[in-house]
Amino acid sequence: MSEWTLVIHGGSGSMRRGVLPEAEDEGGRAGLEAALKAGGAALDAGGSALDAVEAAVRVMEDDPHFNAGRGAVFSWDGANELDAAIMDGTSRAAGAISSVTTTRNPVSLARKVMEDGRHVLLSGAGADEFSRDKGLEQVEPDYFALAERRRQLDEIKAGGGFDSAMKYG
Amino acid sequence: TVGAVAVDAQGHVAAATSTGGLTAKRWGRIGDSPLIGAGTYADDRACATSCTGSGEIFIRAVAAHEIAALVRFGKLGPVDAAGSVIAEIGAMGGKGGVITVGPDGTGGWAFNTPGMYRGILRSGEAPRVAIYDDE
Repeated sequence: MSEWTLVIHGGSGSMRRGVLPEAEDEGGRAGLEAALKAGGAALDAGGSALDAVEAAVRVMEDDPHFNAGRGAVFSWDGANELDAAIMDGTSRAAGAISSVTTTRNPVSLARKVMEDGRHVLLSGAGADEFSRDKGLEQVEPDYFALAERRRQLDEIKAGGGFDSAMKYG
Repeated sequence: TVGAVAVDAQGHVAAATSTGGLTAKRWGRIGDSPLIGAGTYADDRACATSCTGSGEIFIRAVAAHEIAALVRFGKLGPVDAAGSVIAEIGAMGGKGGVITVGPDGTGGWAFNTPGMYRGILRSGEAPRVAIYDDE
């Protein structure tokens, strides 16, 4: 069997044993395992490191336990504005997007930017337009709008508006 | 924020990061995740890194590229380099973590918060996931 390694993260913060609700603990671990499985399958099939990191991140973007994709936190104005980047160590080709609102998997949009090769970082409405032109899966903005994240926004705004304790990503 | 780094059977590395950013962010605020070199960086000559945490400080520390530079020029292993940069970020008042992997398969994480959702899988081995800093 050929050698490969995959490492993932789902965000760092104030999670403490016994304080993080058990359901969140179990859900987070299950999400991590699903992401490792997806990325590992790509590598096992002889796929590139690039394929593997995209596959793993896509799984976590679809998982509401993590602050990315469908699970993203809210901005002050009550929107979900998503950022992502990807980089290939072979050529140091890179792609990144910021403040997109309608692409289901932002990491795949970042990869499209990298593969297009003309730019490295696209943002906002222009990045949303690029995503549509490249035929990526589109969703309505409220696909990302989860009640728990809205509650967190309300809590943070009530407390002065800045999550200095990194309580919510 | 979520991220992944990998080295494949050919010894090539890659990194990816994705995030919703900061709760209650204003004015079009963008953190380190989409900034190549700050939150995401990959270079076969060094390592691949994805970051999560106080974006403003990871940007000012150019964290992901700094780890690659420490590997390339400082001859540190990726995880030692990551620890060094997280210590520097802590000294700058920042909190967060990184994951990293080198072309030879050495890899892991460093973080200075009570927890980080993290996992590692190597060919032929069982996956390992963790959340708290004492795991």
